[in-house]
Amino acid sequence: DIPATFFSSEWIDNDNGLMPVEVRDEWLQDQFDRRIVVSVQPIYISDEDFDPLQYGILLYITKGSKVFKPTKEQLALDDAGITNDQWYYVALSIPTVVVVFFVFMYFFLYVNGKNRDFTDVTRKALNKKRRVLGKFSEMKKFKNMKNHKYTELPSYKKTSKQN
Amino acid sequence: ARQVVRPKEKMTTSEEVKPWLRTVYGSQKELVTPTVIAGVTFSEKPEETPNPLKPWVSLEHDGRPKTIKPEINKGRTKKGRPDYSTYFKTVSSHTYSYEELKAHNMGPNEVFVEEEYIDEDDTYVSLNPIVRCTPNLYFNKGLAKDIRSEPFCTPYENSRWKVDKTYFVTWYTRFFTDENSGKVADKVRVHLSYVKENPVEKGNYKR
Repeated sequence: DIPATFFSSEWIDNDNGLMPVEVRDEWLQDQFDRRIVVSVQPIYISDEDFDPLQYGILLYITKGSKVFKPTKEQLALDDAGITNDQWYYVALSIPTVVVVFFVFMYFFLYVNGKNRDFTDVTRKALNKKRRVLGKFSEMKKFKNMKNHKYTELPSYKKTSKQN
Repeated sequence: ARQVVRPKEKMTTSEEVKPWLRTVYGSQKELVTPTVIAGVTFSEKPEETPNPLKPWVSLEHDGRPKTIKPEINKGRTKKGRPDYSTYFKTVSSHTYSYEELKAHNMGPNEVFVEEEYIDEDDTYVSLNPIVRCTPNLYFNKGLAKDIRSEPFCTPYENSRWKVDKTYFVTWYTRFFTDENSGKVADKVRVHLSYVKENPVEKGNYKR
């Protein structure tokens, strides 16, 4: 009944004033660490009147540091031939599939080499290159362009002094 | 190439915790079953000859148990068992009149109030090997470290509890005294609740 409370012990004797708590993984709710408050409720205070934050102690629960190093047990299992190498097969299968695909592709193209006919495609491409552009004045883009007709450039008259 | 690792055989001990019999409150027979929690044996059978240098269990700041071995240095015992002073004793006042005492330095109308400390019933308390929480073991908490940690002695504020490990929460039992009846609560329960973390504090811990 106390809000946000995820663990409540049984009513225990208040003789020694201590209680062991073993931290469980599910308390973390898939997080690395969580901030919690520890509180003690005496029997004369009802759940409704009890405030965990009044005298509570704030602390963290955490997964702790993990060292990714094979343990002695893991090494012993490896030596016995009991391994968990599924990831290894997955990692190998992807490049294998790609290599097989390219080998198949090579042979397919090799076998069907004589039956291929791309002449229509190549002809079309070559015809595009040989296209005749036509007259400049008839081009749509430059049709309305006012271009002066060629006239003879003015000749320079030499003065007598220049001679 | 890697050498074959042969896991060592686990050493087992023949020393098992067995139930034992004791007599409480004069004639009442009782079977006591020892329990081991986080390496600490509770309700252990006391030794035939009391050993003053018998190790006792203290607690780290986060609540992990640690064994303390008392030493004798220059005739003095160091790291000895904790002395709880009068924290767990009950005060009883006796009022004596002049007629009762007839003290020569007492006036005829004077009364003398004597305080007597009565030891608690240690029938079950004596089975606990871990240091008990008393107000002199409180710590200071809060940002300015100016708030007493009552009623807790462990864990300290901002301790980090790791998954699968056992920690002891300790509190001063007499803190929970009912104001109406004046009696110490005989039953308590411990709650663990989630707290919304301050965004400033979040992720500051160096992993």
